[in-house]
Amino acid sequence: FDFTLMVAGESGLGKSTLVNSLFLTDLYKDRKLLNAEERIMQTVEITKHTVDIEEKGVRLRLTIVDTPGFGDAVNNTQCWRTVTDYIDQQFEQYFRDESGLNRKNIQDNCVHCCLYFISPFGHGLRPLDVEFMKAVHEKVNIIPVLAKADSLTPSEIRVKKIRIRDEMDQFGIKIYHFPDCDSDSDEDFRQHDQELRDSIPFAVIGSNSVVEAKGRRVRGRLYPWGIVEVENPAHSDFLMLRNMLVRTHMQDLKDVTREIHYENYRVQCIQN
Amino acid sequence: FDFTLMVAGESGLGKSTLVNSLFLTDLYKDRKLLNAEERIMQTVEITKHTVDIEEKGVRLRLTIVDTPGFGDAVNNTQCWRTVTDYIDQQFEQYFRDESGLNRKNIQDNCVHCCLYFISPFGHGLRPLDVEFMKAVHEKVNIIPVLAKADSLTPSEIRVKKIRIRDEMDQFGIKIYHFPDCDSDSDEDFRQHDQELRDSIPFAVIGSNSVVEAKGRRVRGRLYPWGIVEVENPAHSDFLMLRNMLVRTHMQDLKDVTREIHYENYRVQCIQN
Ligand SMILES: Nc1nc2c(ncn2[C@@H]2O[C@H](COP(=O)(O)OP(=O)(O)O)[C@@H](O)[C@H]2O)c(=O)[nH]1
Ligand SMILES: Nc1nc2c(ncn2[C@@H]2O[C@H](COP(=O)(O)OP(=O)(O)O)[C@@H](O)[C@H]2O)c(=O)[nH]1
Repeated sequence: FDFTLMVAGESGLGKSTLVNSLFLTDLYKDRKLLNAEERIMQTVEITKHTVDIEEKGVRLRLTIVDTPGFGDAVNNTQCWRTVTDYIDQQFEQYFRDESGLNRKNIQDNCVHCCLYFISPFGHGLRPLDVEFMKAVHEKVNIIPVLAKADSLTPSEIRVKKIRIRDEMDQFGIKIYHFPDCDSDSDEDFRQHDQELRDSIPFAVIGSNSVVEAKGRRVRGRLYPWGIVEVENPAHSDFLMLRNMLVRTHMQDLKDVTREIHYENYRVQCIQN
Repeated sequence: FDFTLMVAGESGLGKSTLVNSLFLTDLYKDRKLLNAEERIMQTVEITKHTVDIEEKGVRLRLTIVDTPGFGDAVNNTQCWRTVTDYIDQQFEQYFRDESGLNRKNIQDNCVHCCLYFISPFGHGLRPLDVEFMKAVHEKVNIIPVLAKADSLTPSEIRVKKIRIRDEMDQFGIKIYHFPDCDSDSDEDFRQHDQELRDSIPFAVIGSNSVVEAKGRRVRGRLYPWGIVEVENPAHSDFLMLRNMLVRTHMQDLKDVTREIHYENYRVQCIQN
């Protein structure tokens, strides 16, 4: 079972930490942090890491696509081009394989989901956020997350989520749409589904270290005023996001990528 | 007694909150937050607010210069121009007044200090930080601050401060230099002075609300995992920055502005 997850957003928003927290990996151990000189010359790149994980008995080959350098320069005009080109290249690869002779072992490298990291500090969506999401929302399932949510109080999180959802509507940004409940779903399922929709953008916290809280060892961040626990539902939406990605919606994310985003690409290819 | 303080940095880094916390004012109450549409069209502006405060019996007329829109666009090339032009215009005004007939009531609108807000999320200085500080360090006393420091653990603050000081040296950025201790200063004074130098960039936290902590009412931020207290020296350098600005170094900041930055400007004017 294969799944490709892209993480995008300015550097320093905790992308690599969240990926390691979600999948209990250490993908970025040999990442070289740039010095200030290199940061100035940096352009947007695409990096890929693949890892095998096991979740409730199911073996999963997970590919993480990262976009170092995105949004970090003084002039970020069209910096999203590198990302949209990468997504299209995977579609093209798949299109060629599908039209070829041997269709048995087609490798699916399409990007099934893009976690887009929104800074908790903006007064809403920044111009760069809007440009990026508009550039990719027809090509990939976007799931927006509110990064480093431990820098926001609960009431600030509530206000920011509503403002960001309103602004996404205002700009016509189409994010991943959770499949509607069947007419026969029970009350619990409907309620959980509504909770997911109201949590967008998911307020996430990540940590690479384990701290001691009330006698238990938890993954978290240790401040002089208290301990933030990554997996505590009162502190963030981390568990909700993880369950959604790995347990309940992974297959649907793949289906939508194939049946909608890839088909749109194929149709455009044939028409041109 | 007049003093002009400029605050600069990306929007959302807590500039207005810190100014209100430092001087117990409500300067920005009629600030209109832009909607997303307006944010896209926004250019860098200069706003000024003046307020009278009293500190230990000394009346002080404080002017706060803010730079809304700085660094918020997709393309921020030369966005610091608006700021450098403003600083030069004040020097020019002073130069004209000084060369005029009536020199008795010259109004000094020069910018005596620029608090530059560095995002706590970068992996060090961002290209925009470097460009801005290099553009203004010959014209104004820069005091760099590490914004929203409650999103960093104590060890992350230590590492970031050292990295930022190293990078400022690497790029030859000249920030405000604390006057050296006299040869006859006592040990306490020398120790405090060294502590100030080692605290750059000051890790600051601001808050507009008062919360209840251990039975006392304090200015702070209320999180599910604990309360951050603005004036608690174990939580941030807020008090150190406030004492430096208002009590110990205000006169020196004015002197350096007049004797060094303004004189440099005057010499350049005469030579051209
Ligand atoms: N406050 C806070 N800091 C975090 C969080 N996740 C990561 N960090 C810190 O942010 C820094 C940069 O994170 P990193 O994952 O490298 O960001 P990336 O550049 O987006 O991949 C590290 O020092 C982390 O310790 C979080 O959820 N909250
Ligand atoms: N975590 C954190 N949030 C802060 C701090 N200071 C202000 N804020 C919040 O950040 C938001 C924006 O602050 P504001 O002062 O308007 O930023 P400005 O645009 O730079 O003037 C507000 O919602 C504040 O509550 C701080 O020190 N830490």
